[in-house]
Amino acid sequence: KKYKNTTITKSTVDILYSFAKCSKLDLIFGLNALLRKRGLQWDSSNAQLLLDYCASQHYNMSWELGNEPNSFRKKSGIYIDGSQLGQDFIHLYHLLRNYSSFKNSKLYGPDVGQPRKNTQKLLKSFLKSGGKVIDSVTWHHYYVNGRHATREDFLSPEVLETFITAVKDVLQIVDGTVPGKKVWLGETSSAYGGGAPRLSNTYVAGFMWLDKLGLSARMGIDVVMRQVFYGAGTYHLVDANFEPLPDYWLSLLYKKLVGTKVLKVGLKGADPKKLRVYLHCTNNHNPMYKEGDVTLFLLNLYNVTKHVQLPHNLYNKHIDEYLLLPHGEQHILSRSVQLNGHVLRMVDNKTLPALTKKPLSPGSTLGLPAFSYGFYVIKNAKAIACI
Amino acid sequence: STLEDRDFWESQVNQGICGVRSIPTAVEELLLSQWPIQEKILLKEQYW
Repeated sequence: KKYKNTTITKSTVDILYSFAKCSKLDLIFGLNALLRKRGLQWDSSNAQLLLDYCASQHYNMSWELGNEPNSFRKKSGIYIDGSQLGQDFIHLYHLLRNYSSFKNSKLYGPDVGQPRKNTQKLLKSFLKSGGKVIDSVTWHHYYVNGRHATREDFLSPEVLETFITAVKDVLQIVDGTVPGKKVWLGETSSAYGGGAPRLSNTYVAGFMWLDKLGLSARMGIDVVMRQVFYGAGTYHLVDANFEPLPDYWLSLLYKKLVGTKVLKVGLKGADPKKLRVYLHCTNNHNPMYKEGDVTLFLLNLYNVTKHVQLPHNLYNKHIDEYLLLPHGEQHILSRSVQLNGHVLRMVDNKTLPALTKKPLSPGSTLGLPAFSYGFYVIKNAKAIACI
Repeated sequence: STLEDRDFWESQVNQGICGVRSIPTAVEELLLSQWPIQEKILLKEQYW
């Protein structure tokens, strides 16, 4: 429990901010909640140095305070209960209001870990005391322990279903304390502790990632923050040599094709836990598609090819297929993917490849090979909710 | 500011916030050489 200081320089903050802005990302900065006064209230003097500087640069950013407070005691020997942390957030909220640059800044928290017993208690007391000042409730989720995870875990419908229970637990606590408050995933991935070696950075990780995106949207979690874009461990989207990994390509396709409106969808003739189906309005910023189009995405956890037939009202529609399959002899443990038969890799250091669709004629069945996933844009569907 | 800050960032500012000038090789090599050690520390802490 010994800690040494580290210094974040103004230039480092400048570099971080410019990276976010140039990548069209919104920066949320997590402040250190473990700096305490004698009476255990949060000591905000260090944070004010950073707030002063960012305000002087007119940086437009949001804020958090603390990370996984449920394990503060284990990690640092300092125990902060939910009620005290809530008051610290109120303190930070009023501090932010002192800066004209941060009058409208958002505040998120408490970034608790998975909703187990003591974490649920902490979250409840935090929301009771500080819930009114946060814009969204943030929590963290991982399916498995990176050191013990197996290939079977990554292909298990039962493991994927555990996420539903975790979401329901969190939504229930929020509903009972700050009803209507938005709930976001502030940090999430496949396996904790840096990921599962030779699994989290391969094609097979896509089942957890794509299913989490589908379930989160369906259950009302509007923002999912991936651990990590680039960094330590194997659950990164981009490796140490800046090579995109399968989950990067999956995320790119998702952003290009999937809109934010979630539609109801059903399945007949197979186990929906093994053939997992999601349906959204198509991303209406995609110039290739128009209002009313819908995007279906499917995950096949059967060890055989599944042929999916669309319902009659969609029978005469043209469909664009985006089938992602592993590339290379390692199959689903490969770190490279092919889209409709074309291997996806950067054209050069800065240029992404084209994401080439495969048009299917009306009435086609959607053939999904064993252990695979893909997207299907159904054109001219004229879905009322998407117009 | 750190060595990288000075060598890279302060010269970068006049490029405008998204001016894409590649990072000096010396700085990139320094950062990449530090990364394996950094990654070990991060992973140990994350797992802990």
